[in-house]
Amino acid sequence: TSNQPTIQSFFQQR
Amino acid sequence: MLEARLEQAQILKKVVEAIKDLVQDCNFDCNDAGIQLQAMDNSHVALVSMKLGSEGFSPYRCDRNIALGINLNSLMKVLRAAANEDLLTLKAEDQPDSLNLLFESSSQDRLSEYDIKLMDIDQEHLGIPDTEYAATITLPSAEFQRICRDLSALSESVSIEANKDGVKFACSGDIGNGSVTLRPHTNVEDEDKSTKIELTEPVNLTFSLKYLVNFCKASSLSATVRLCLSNEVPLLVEYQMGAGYLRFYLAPKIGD
Repeated sequence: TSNQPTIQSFFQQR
Repeated sequence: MLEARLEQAQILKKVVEAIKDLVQDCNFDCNDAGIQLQAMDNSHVALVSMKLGSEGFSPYRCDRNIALGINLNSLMKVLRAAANEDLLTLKAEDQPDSLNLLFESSSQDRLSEYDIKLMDIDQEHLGIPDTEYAATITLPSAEFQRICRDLSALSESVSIEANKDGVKFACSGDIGNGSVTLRPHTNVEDEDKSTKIELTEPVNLTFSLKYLVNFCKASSLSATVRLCLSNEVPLLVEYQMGAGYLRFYLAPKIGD
């Protein structure tokens, strides 16, 4: 099994 | 006010058709540069980014920034009433309650007009950093769609491994495993059928196939698709349109 991080953990909120 | 006329309704139809299963409600942000959209899917794993530049419209007029909050299912219901070749004009006031859509068929002297209600959407905007990707792969969009569809029958995840020899899509599931390897290839008769790999360093990342299959609904927008990868950053899947693009970003899966 692998983890699925969110896109927000890569792209910062503006 | 906004007034924007597209030569062919099918451009907007295909964009909405491609993203409506990923995103339900979103803002179409209009300004003098054109119409843009950015939205995450419900699970916040994928991000859609769309731009239709003002040069893709004739005429295009937008005096001030307008956010059109739209339910994509509602928009699709209206867009289905447009023929692919119809002229499509979008109109909205500066602080609009509704978006007006006009479809014109020059061959049939037919004019249809619809208004759809707008909604207030409080949307989070993410900053997408400029990235020099380690690997950029350009391939026929139908080929990418086929690979995602075939591998999704076996597994939930696919690893994409690019090196100087080619790009390998591989998966393993309960019934077994599978892989498709593409090598760089030039089709001299039809450039769009070529596979190009630009590489600065090898990459190997794992992604959820469910999302990739969803992104491939945009295949009718462009004969080719561009995959941009760097280790440990989201994958970029890009479909070019005449005066803009439809981009999907997908967070990689991590660890075992």
